[in-house]
Amino acid sequence: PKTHRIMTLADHISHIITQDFARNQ
Amino acid sequence: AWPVSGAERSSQEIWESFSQCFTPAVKEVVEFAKGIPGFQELSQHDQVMLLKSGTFQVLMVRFCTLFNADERTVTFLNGQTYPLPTLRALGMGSLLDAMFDFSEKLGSLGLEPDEMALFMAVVLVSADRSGISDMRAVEQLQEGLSRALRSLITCRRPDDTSLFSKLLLRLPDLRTLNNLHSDKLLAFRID
Repeated sequence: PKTHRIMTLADHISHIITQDFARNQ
Repeated sequence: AWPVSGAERSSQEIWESFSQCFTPAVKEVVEFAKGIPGFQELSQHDQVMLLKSGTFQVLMVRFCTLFNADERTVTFLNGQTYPLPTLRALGMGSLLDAMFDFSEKLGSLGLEPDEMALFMAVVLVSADRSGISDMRAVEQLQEGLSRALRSLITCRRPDDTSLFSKLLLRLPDLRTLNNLHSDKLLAFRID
């Protein structure tokens, strides 16, 4: 069965930014 | 030019399509920020904090061009166009109404692409300061970018003395949009 990850727009934005800066360290 | 879609797709699929559009858009804001003169001179901590508090607002400015106020349609970044009633059914009505209103106001100012880019830079560095460690550096960056925006607009439209202040009036609108809507939920399918 398909499951979904639900998160707020703000959390999604924070997650992508943190990931980007961690990757570029 | 894209066919208006939505009828044959379930609201869940539209919701996922809407959510997935955000990921590349956020990444583009991060790259945009790194290109702002002086932004990377801020500490990494302060760069992350500004991005976390300002990205949604930059996206609101960027998404303005996706809103067709005349036809009341929204075109996602993947090219699909949806009529407002279809999206309203997803429960995004209040955010969309606010974005239509904001995009009409900003659109009426008739900014050139480079002016819009400089405005987005000002929006980002004017974002909420909570968590910022070097306040002075961020304020200096904001002052410099605002001065650049003012001189660019003034030199292009010497007789329109109100445009710059009309632009600055959009900043509180953006902060309200952010406070009202950044807690909206997104859904990502995990197969």
